[in-house]
Amino acid sequence: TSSMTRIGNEHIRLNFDTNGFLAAVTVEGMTRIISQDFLYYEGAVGNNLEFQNRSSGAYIFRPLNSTIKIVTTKVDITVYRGSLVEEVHQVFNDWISQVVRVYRHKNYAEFEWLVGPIPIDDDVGKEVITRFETDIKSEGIFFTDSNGREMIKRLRNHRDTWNVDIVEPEAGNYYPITTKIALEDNRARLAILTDRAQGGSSLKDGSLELMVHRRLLHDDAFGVGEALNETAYGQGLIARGTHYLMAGFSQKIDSPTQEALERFAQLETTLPTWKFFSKTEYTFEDWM
Amino acid sequence: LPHLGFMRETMGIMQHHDAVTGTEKQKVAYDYAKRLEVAFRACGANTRAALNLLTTGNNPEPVEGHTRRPVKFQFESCPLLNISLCDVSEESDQFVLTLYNPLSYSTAEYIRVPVSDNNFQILDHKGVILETQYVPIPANLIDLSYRDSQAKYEMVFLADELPPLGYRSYYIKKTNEPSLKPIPDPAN
Repeated sequence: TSSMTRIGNEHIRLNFDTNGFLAAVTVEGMTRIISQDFLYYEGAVGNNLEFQNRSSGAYIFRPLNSTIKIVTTKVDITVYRGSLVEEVHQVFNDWISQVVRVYRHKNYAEFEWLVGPIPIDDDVGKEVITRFETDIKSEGIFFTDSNGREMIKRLRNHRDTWNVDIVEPEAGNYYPITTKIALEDNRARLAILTDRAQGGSSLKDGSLELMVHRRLLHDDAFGVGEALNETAYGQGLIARGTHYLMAGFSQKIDSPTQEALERFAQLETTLPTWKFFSKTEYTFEDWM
Repeated sequence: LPHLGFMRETMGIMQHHDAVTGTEKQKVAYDYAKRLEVAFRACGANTRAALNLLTTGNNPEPVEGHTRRPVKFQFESCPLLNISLCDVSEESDQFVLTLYNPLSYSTAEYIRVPVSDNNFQILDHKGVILETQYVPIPANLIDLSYRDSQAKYEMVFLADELPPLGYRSYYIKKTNEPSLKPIPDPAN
């Protein structure tokens, strides 16, 4: 609609709705519904004497229940456009903000998130996630990387080598993500590249989520003997990081080609240039 | 060698499963961070020496046509660039940015440099003035009381044709002509 905010380039365009959330992504002229939001799980407070009833902590992710908390229903956004990059600055609440940007000629979008300090004045530990939701019919299948190398196929509520009864639907479907998580159907593919190792999952068809920050108030009794409640300067830690969104839509998606593009982007984002700064009093000519 | 040795020892310690997964005690985490910081600073001497050899050669004589001898630069890393903070770029009127491409193929990368003003000019090694854009650093980051920085903007430019396993340097200087300040789009 005319009230939407758009940023992008010739490869990828992002549309934001009137509430400031990502609403749709256009790639090569085709548009699909893709939303993004920050949410959090409340950490379980268990009885550490019972092996299967421990608190959420440094070793294990165990949400209190399946109810996920939303952080806001309206995002304040500011848009900056220029010849090299277009950016949407989003403020979700006092402790979550994000910059979404698309550089000229690049075929992916960046989501640079800033999360923390996670408030604990309600004495509740929190585990914050970012979630991308699409209409891709992934039928429970998603892909996670193997330490940046091959992609491993995952099927929700399933293990390849034994019959599993998943009693913790979130934690039981979380997998380690080092650089990439992806899902697809026969017409579309969505991949999120990370800048660090994170936990991730696809808890619903078409949905991808990644855990970005955690602050917990109880030890999980697996050995460390401390709650995962990191502080600095008397406050909870603030984490800043980046996700890279790559999408491919077509009548019949050429998945290997899209994956090849993802591989190049992955190399460039995980192995960026090393930057060295030097003060100088020389003129340009002398320096040259 | 002692510098590299300290980094080797640190990387050895970092292979403990508690360091990999973050299940170490908090005070151990502080110690890991301190060791990494010391190791990075120590190896900074090695990278400086290597980059000075690469960029100026080992020739103590003046280069033909120039009266000055090749200069040795202090190639400083800015470990807080991840929070848009760098003392050299924030406080200097002119500085050199050297980019080393660790990939085995030529690449292009958009570079973001935190700066306190919006009147810088970037020249590449041929003297060509590069296109730049300034974007404001997000208010939530600027408002952090313990992030000691004068930077208000990030200066964005495209570093193109970075050679594989090689470097390019850019000369960045303040000018008297301010660029357009980044102005947000009107709402909706």
